[in-house]
Amino acid sequence: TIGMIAIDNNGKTAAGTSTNGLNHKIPGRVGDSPIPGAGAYTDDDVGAAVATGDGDVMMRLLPTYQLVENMRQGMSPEEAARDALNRILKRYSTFEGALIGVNIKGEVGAACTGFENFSFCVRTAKSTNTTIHSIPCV
Amino acid sequence: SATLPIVANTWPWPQATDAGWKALISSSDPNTAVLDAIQAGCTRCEEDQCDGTVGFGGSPDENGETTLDALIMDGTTLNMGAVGALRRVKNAIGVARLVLDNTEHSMLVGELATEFAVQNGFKEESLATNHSTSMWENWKSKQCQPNYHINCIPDPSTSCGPYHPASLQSNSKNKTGNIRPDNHD
Repeated sequence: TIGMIAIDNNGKTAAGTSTNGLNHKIPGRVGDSPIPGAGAYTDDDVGAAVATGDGDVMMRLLPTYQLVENMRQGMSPEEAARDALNRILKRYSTFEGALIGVNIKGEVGAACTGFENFSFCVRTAKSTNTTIHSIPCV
Repeated sequence: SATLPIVANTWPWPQATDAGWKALISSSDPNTAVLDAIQAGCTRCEEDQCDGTVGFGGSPDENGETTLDALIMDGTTLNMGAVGALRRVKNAIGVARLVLDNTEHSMLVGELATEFAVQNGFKEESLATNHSTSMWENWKSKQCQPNYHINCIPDPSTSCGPYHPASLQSNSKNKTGNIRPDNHD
């Protein structure tokens, strides 16, 4: 899955996803990707979030909605991502997935679990190229 | 903020970021620029079949068919468009954008989403490739392992279907832990 966030100079936000889902899924299965609050969520008042991983779990706990609401309560994007991830791990200890959040100041944070590392891409007005970031997962 | 505008995406797919960035800064309509960025970035990954987890020719289901899911959401209006289990149309995020821009609904699914897309000018074509067909045939040759069935007979951990419900106590199992960077939502 690709999960994507865009914020313009005026603080207008959008988020989205695209995926072909899991290998060998039962026909008809849909994961988190097309569900708002699961695969992606955004609100111009706060910022945006996207997720990747086990969609059958993420669609039950709405981590991108939680991440955005965490930022609304004052958390940094990284704190918000970790908290949203921990809420999943409390119920599903073997969950595998990752979250990215961006607030309307353009600050980026991410958290992941189940993978060794998680990489994501960022392009801002400060750089002339896209930067690939990699974080270790819990 | 000095860091705005910004485009970010999951996984090391900078070509998608670049496509989104280009759309964002070159859009002629400031009201749709961020949506254009999302659509352009996701479309790029669909065309590139990023890691086999986006777009056509990846993640065949138990019948060997690739289906696509996509979402696009506007943070100003909280309006959205989405498709689930879209069949035989490659540009899933494009159809999701169509749902956003040209309907009052939020999500269309399956065969009827395909019908909507085709009526609106999208090309209908197989999403299978030699690679996805090979993946499916290899899976079948390994007794359909792994799969996502539980509590059924014959034992899904050793056999292909068709399956029928069994006692919940007799055949339960934990989640397979099958999610990897090359297999994820």
